[in-house]
Amino acid sequence: MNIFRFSGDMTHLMSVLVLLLKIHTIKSCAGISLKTQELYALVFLARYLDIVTNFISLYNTIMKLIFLGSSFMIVWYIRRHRIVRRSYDKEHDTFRHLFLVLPCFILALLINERSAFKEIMWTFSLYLEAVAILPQLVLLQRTKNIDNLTGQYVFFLGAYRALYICNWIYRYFTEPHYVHWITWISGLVQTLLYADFFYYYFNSWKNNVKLQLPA
Amino acid sequence: LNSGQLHDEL
Repeated sequence: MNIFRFSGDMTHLMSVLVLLLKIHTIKSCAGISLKTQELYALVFLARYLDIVTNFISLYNTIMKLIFLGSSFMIVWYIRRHRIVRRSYDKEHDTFRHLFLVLPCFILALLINERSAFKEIMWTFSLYLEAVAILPQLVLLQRTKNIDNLTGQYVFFLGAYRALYICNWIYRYFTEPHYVHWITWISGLVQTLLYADFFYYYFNSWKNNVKLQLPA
Repeated sequence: LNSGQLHDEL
């Protein structure tokens, strides 16, 4: 495992921890899109179907369990927790799941590396992960005051994607036959979705003003 | 294509 891949996993982990920290300690999910969190739970469920049958390393298995567990825990907090659910911004979080899930599933049926069930689900998870952040970005745009933890959550997620691209470039040059078009293109699309956010995030940081995305 | 290689990322 190279440094980019490891740093990418760690920033991914950081994003989840920042979100759980916000929800658990402040007991608030203000500015967090439940739609995006539910899509991530579905992404991990579809991708880690091989968790018991395909052992790669203890590191992989533990990380998979963390991402699966945390994504369902976050959804539970927002939907069910007595206090947390009151801060959920239902009026502004209106993105429809099906608009993202259905096209991704159809695309996975049409474009995949092998048409086995687990392979299609894995491909579906890649496509869905690429667009799962959209409801969150839309919600951020509609939110007047983005708090620091929410901003950091999205920043860490974007950093994770950028580092994975560095990881693929590194692996392409160091490993023979390492070519994965589906992974790369969906990963690139996903990272580009953060470009706009990053622009405003760094500007607010540089000018020391509160983060706000233009409508 | 080695499927183990394909699935070693998270």
